[in-house]
Amino acid sequence: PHFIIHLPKNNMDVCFNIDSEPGHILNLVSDPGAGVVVNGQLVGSKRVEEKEKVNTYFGTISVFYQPDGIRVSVTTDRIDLTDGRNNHSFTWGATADITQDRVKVSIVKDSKVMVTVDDKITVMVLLHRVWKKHPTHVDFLGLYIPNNNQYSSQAHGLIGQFGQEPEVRVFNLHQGADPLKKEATMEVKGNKLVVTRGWQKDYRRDKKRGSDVFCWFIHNSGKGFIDGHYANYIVPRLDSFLPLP
Amino acid sequence: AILTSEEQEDFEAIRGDDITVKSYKVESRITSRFCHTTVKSSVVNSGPNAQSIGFNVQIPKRAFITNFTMNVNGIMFVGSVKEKTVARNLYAQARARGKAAGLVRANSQDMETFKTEVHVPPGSKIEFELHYQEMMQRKLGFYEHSLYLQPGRLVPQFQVDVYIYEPNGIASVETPNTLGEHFSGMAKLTSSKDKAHVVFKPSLQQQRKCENCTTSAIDGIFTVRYDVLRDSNAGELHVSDGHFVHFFAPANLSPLPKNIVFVIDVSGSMWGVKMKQTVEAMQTILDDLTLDDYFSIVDFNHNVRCWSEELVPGSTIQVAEAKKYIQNIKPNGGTNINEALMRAVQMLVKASNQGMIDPRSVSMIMLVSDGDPTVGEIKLSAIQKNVKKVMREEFSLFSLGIGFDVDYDFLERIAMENRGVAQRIYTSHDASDQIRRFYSQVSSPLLRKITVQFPEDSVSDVTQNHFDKYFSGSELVVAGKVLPSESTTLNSFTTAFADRLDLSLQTEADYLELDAALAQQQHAFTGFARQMWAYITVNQLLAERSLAPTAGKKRKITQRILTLAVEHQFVTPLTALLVESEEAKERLLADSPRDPKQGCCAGGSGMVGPRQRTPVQMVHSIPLWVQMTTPAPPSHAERPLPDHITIVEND
Repeated sequence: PHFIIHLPKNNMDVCFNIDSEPGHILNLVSDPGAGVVVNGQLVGSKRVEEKEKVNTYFGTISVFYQPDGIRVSVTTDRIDLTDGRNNHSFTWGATADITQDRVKVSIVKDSKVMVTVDDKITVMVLLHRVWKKHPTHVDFLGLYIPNNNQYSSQAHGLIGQFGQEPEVRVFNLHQGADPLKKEATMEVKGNKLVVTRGWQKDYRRDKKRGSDVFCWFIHNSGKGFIDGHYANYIVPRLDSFLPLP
Repeated sequence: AILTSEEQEDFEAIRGDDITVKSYKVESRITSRFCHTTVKSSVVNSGPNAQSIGFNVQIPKRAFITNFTMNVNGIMFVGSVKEKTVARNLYAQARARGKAAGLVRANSQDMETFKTEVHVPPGSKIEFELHYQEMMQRKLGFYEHSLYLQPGRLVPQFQVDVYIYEPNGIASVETPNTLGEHFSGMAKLTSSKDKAHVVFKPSLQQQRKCENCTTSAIDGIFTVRYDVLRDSNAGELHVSDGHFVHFFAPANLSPLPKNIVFVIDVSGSMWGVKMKQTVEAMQTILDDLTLDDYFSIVDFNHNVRCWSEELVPGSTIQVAEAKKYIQNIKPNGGTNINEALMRAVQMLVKASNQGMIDPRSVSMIMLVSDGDPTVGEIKLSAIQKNVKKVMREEFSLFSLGIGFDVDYDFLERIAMENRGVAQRIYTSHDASDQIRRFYSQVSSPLLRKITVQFPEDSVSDVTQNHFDKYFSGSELVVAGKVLPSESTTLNSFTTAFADRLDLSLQTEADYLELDAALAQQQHAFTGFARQMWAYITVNQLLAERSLAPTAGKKRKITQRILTLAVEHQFVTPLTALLVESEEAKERLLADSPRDPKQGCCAGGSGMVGPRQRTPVQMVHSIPLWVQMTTPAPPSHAERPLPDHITIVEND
């Protein structure tokens, strides 16, 4: 999956890809202070030939609200709401609003799910359906998290860590190897990184074509931009918090 | 019926000295859970003398007859539904001429018999055709279509066709072998995504009870069971012919916890099989309880006892204790229903006041009784009032009436009035199964306070759209008329509560899509939505009528039922079917006279008991050569009326 991190104070977008393995669960937001964890499980594209690279996408997005013990699990097939004792399941086939204690789930038929926890943290999951007989593509999910979520100071995770916006400086803009893509140097978290100007897609308004978001691309799975290595964000279960450092 | 040469040979082979049935055909067209069934029979008086030819069809109690036609030696009798008072007058005239006769129904579990006989000269050919309509009711996850087949004789052309068309798709369809081993595997089923066709066409040889037998082995219920695909929990909205039907049957929701008080009649009349089977049923029912459920048992005869004065959790220990208690009950004495129900309500009220009851749980009383009250308050209307007065909005009452000595209508009224349903339990070998089945239907409440709404000015004449509970495996149905609009789609909004969960669901349907699809279907029942709306509305009005507090209100409801039944051609307890020859020179009448135990059901509750209907009576007024015979002896529930009787007819 590709990540686009909007940095409002710096007025820029930074993007990176993380290519892990199908089945791996990536921690996106881990906020023990708020009791919220958002994890995504990867699903692979269909493999046509043995040697061909398998692309990964999010096949499941899980939002767990620990104080109420409620987990919302969004897959490309259905939306499950579990509280340990009960399990309520909904399909993408109908528009629905579900409220359980402090967790609200709004499903828009065949389109998106909004999960709001305690009126403080919201996560939007967008459904991407592909042609069932497509040789390689599979259905997948997109995840959109607003910048104004009220995380606690303990928030972390691949996305959660940017709740506290880092200082970013981009300089040394120059022509890159690809004449269409400029390169620059980015100073962030005490690292100097070579970044490439590119664009990624935001599919919220137009799910077919998307709209371009220009961003500075960080190579090597966001290395230097994210804290540590991406593999540190692989967690065992869909409701796992990131272990404390 | 035109026979093939092979069938003609069969016909000649079985042609006896009396009556020969040339063909017997049953066709059911089920479209979006609404079914139109046609039963056709072609009969010849092949004997040397004039004799009676009968046409008996068992139809489900919840079905409405919509037409009956008869062709006797080329003279066609065509049916039309009329107001009952008109029919009564004709009946009286016919009686005056000594030509009155009746069609009766036998009281079986779910069926009633439409029965007529005509007395005809030798060589006469008669064709009978009966039509009826019913809504499929989903119970325990299936719709079950039952056809009682009893041709009485070997038939060269015997065929049953069941066509199912479900626009959203068929999840499963099967034909369980309920006709017996003899016909195992003979029903042929073909199905696609949204259609299914079941054919049952045994040859003459296959119909024989044994190789050289001249009697037919076909005598039983032919069953087709199916369920539909559901894309979502929001329900399906079908719009057709200016009407809509909304089906709501969410799945994959966790059941709500229950607080349940079992109130069991242990009076002397329960002694023997009834008590044995009630105990058997209770053993299984109690095992179904979980730690999340709370329960107690009240058993009553002239006295009222409680197994536990307070509700207790459904733990293994408590369940075992309760089972032991029930096992040791020895029925005797009178029946004090009022006191027992009061005690059960008090128990729930106390638990509620003590904060023992989870506000999202479902509190219910399950009354099992086999007789009318004989001790304490015996006036049924007073008991009804007393119960209503003490019951809280969040409690509901379910009644099981065992046998025919109980005033089932009363049990149904108190159940309906207190957000529950009633069920008659027939005292047969499977009474405990019947009790268990009923309990299974109501033991998994998934949602509470369900409301289905539509945008303002988009619909009118909407049937019941507020429901107290939704049970797993059932279905809630709301129907109405679609108002003219510039929009091309109709939306529905459903709200409900589940365990710790508030739900709001939305679905939509195109105004024209279904009609276009129906036009492509050869065997669909077009017009299903219009008839289904009327069917539900009439049933709800009949239920409202039985609870109407004043004569004025009852009259108004009666008028609405009459108008609808005549417009949609339903033979209801308030209408009759007039069967006339083409020139209206000769006339027959199919009537449903008043039944003092008449009860009814809410059309859309998804959980209803069988509607008790009355004997269909049929008289003719003119033709000398068509002689209706005296009906079969009435069953226990249909005693002959005394000669001198005071009647208040039609309210």
